[in-house]
Amino acid sequence: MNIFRFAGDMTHLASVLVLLLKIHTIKSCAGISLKTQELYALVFATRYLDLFTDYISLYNTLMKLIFLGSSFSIVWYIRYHKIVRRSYDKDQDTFRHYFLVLPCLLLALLINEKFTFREVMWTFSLYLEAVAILPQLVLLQRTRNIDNLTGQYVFLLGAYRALYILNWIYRYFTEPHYVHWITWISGLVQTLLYADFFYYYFQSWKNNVKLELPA
Amino acid sequence: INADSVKDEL
Repeated sequence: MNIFRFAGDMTHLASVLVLLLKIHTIKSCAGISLKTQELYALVFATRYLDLFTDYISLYNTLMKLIFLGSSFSIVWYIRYHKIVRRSYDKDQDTFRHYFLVLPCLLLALLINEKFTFREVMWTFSLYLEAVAILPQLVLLQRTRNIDNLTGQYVFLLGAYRALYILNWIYRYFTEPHYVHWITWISGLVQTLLYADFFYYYFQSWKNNVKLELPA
Repeated sequence: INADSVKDEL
């Protein structure tokens, strides 16, 4: 464990807690893409298949349970909670996320480190996580005005993967034969997808104006 | 679990 990875995990944890806090306290999911949340639940479900078979550390198991629990409860809130669901803007959240799932699955079947069910599922979760934010970014473009909790959520979500890239660089230089191209490339793609959001987020923060994304 | 594998990450 290194500081970059720990900071990345804490940032990731903060992003899901910010979202849960927003939904649970103000009972609203305005501006939140249910599709991105469903994709994230799928990412965690396919990545943490080893939850009950390989014990790595208490920290690892605990964090996996938190991510699984939070992502599925967020989906539940937006889908079924009688108050929260009313603020879900399904006419705007129209990204066909199934078009993301299938290519990621096919790609995982083609490009993976080992052709086993667990490894393909794990690789699928990496590719899917890289594009899971797209419905959310599209929704933000459409709804234009971004309340700051949603802005913070997306920012933290992007920052966590950027910190993971630092972690991979650190591990590459400190651990012999630590090479995982699939992880690195999908993590880089994921972070680049946030790049334009980061740019506008930083601009709005610097000029102290409300975050507006160009149409 | 060989700790150097990336599977020890979240």
